[in-house]
Amino acid sequence: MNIFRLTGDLSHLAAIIILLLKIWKTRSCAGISGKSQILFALVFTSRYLDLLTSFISLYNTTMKVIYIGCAYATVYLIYAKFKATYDGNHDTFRVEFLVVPVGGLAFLVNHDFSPLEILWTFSIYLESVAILPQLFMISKTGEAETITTHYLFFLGLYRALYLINWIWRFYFEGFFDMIAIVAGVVQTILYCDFFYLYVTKGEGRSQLSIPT
Amino acid sequence: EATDSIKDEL
Repeated sequence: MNIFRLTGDLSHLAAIIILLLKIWKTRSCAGISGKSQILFALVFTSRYLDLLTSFISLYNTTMKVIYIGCAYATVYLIYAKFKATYDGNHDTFRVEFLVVPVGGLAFLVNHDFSPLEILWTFSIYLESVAILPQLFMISKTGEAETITTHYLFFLGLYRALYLINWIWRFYFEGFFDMIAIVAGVVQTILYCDFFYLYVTKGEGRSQLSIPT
Repeated sequence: EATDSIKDEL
C-alpha cells in the first residue's frame, strides 16, 4: 500500500465520521441528502460482499466494516432518529435515473459475468455518481453549511488521492483496472466545481453559497 | 474477473 492509497482511505473515513458527528452533535440532518446516503450504503453493501467470501487483511476487513456500519448509521439518523429535521422537500433528485442506467452498465461492461463481479462493478459505477443528489440539493437551496462542505471536500479528496494511487501503481507495479480508473475519473470530475468554490470562497465563511 | 489487487482496495 502506498501513501496515496492510505491517505485516500483516511480521507474517506474522515468524511464519513465528519458527517456522522455533525448530524449527531447538532441533532439535525438539515442540508444533508438522505438519498445520497442511501446510495452510499448501497455502494458499500454491494462492494463489500467479499467480506463473506474472502479475507484480505485485518486492515481491509476493519475498514470495510466501519464504512458499512457508518453508512447505515447515517441513513438511520436521517430517516429515523432525526427524521423531523430531514429536508425532504429539497432532496428531490430522482435516484432511479442513476441506479437503473448504472445497473444496466454494470451488466454490460464488467470483468466477468458473475453475480459478485457484477455487484462489484455496479458499486464502482454507482459510487462515481452517488454524490449527485447531495450536490443537486445544495444547488437547489443555494448554500451549504461549512461542516457539510468539509464533508464533501474529504469525500472528493479521497477519490482524487485514489487516482494518484492508480498512477503510482501503474508506474511501479504495472497495474491498472480500467473500470475503476474511468469511474474514479468521473467521480473526481464531479467534485471539481465544488473544490474550486471550496478553495476560493470557503475560507473564513460560515456558509458556502453556490451560484445556481 | 477483476484482479485481487483492485479488490484489496476499498
